[in-house]
Amino acid sequence: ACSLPIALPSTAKNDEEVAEAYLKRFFNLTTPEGPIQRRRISPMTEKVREMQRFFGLKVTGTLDSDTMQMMNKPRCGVPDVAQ
Amino acid sequence: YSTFQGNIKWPKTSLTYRIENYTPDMAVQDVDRALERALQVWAKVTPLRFTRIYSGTADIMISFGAGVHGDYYPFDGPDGTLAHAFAPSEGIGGDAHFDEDETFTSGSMGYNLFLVAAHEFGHSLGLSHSTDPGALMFPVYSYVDPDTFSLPQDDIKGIQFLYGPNPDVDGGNPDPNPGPTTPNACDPRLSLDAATTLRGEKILFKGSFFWRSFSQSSQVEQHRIKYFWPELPDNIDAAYESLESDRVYLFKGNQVWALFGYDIVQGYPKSITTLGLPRSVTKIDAAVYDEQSRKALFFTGNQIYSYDEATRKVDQGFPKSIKDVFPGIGNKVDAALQDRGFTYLFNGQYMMEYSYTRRALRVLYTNYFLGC
Repeated sequence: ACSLPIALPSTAKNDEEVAEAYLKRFFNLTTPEGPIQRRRISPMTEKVREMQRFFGLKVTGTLDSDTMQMMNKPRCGVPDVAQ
Repeated sequence: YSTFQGNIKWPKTSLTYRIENYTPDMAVQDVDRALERALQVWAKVTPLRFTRIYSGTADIMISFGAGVHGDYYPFDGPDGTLAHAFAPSEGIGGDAHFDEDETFTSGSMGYNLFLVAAHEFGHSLGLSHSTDPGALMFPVYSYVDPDTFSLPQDDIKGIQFLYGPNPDVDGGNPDPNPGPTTPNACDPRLSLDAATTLRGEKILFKGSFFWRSFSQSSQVEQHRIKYFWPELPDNIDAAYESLESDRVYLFKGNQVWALFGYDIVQGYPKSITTLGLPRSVTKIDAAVYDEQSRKALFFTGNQIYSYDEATRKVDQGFPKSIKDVFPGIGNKVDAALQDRGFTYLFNGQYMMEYSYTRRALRVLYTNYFLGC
C-alpha cells in the first residue's frame, strides 16, 4: 500500500484534495494504475517535494501551511513541469 | 528561466496577433493598450515584431473566456488560474486565453491585465516558468507598478536564449543596462536593507525581496515582500521584533508598520514620531530589541538611540555615537538583529557578532545566515 503524505493533524481533508488537484494540474501527478506497487514514498509526497523545491519552500513533503498558501495563490494555468 | 521541451520557438520574428473578444471589466482601448504594451515588453529585447490583424487567423489569438472555453483546459472561476497560453506552433500554438471570471484592470485592483498578459505572451513566444521569484515568468501573480515595470534580467536571458537580442538596440550587442535582478543570497558582496527575527525565524530584507532563514534547518526561502504583505513598501529601512509587544516593526522613511506573526496590523503605517523619537530623527537605518537591557536600539546615521517601549521615551544620555557602544562596526549600520543573546550588526558586505556584553566576537559575511 502506498503511504499518503504524513497528514499534519491540522491538514484538512480538503487540503489534500486541493493539493492533489494542484499537483495533477501543474506538476504532472498521475494516479498510479494497476496493482499498487509497494513504494518507499508515495507519488503524492514526491510531487509535494518537487513543488516545494520549485517554489524555494522548505522541502518537507508535507502539506504545511506555507505550501498550502502557495497552492492557493493566483497564478498562471500553464504547468510548471513539462507535460 | 526555462523553455519548453525542445526549445520550441517561432521560426520567424514577425508575428501577428488578433484580439478576438474583450473583457467587460475594462474599456476597449485600455485592453488594446495593455495587450500592445505586454507584447512590446518582449519586442524591446529581441528581434520579434508584432502586427495586429482584425480578421483571419493570427499567430497569437487572444481571447477571454470562462470555465470550459474551447480547449482541454477549463478555467476555474475567480482567482486560482488567471490565464494560460500555448507554446509556439501552428493552430492553437501561441494563443493566449484569459479567465473572464477574473477582474482585470489597468491598476492594482483585481489582476492587472498588462502584467498577466506579459507573462502569458512569454509562453506564446516559447518561455516556460521560472523559479526566480522576481521573474515575470514566475508562475504566481504579484502586482508591481506597470508604469515602472522593467523586464527582469532572468526573463531577458530566457527570451534572448531563444531569439537573440534586439538588433535595433546598440547594434544587437547585449544590453548594457540589464533588467532588474533578484538579489542573490550567495553574492559575497551582498548588503542588506533590514533584518529582524520573527518568532524564531530570521527575516532579511533586500529591495523588493526578503529571505526567511529557519533556525532548525539550513534551508532559506526567498520571496517578494508583496507576496506576503502587499501593504508593505519595498526597500525597507529597518525592522525589529519587540519581545514586549510580540510585534515586528518595519520602518521606511518616517513611517512605521507593524506585523503580528505574519499578519499586518491594522491602523498602520504611523509616523515614527508616535514612538517618541525626537523630530530630528527622520529615518531609521537599523533597529534591534536588546534582550539584555530590554530596550529597543535605533541606529540612525552614526548615532544610536536606546528606547524604552514601556515609557515610550529615549533613555537618558542618548543618542550616543555607534562606535562608542558597538566598537568595530564603523560609522553606520544597515541592519541589526539579536539571536540567542548575540547581537549581529550589518554594514555593507560584513556582519559583526557581539556578545551580550557588546564585546566584538567575529566578523562574518552579510550572507552568513543565508545558507550559502
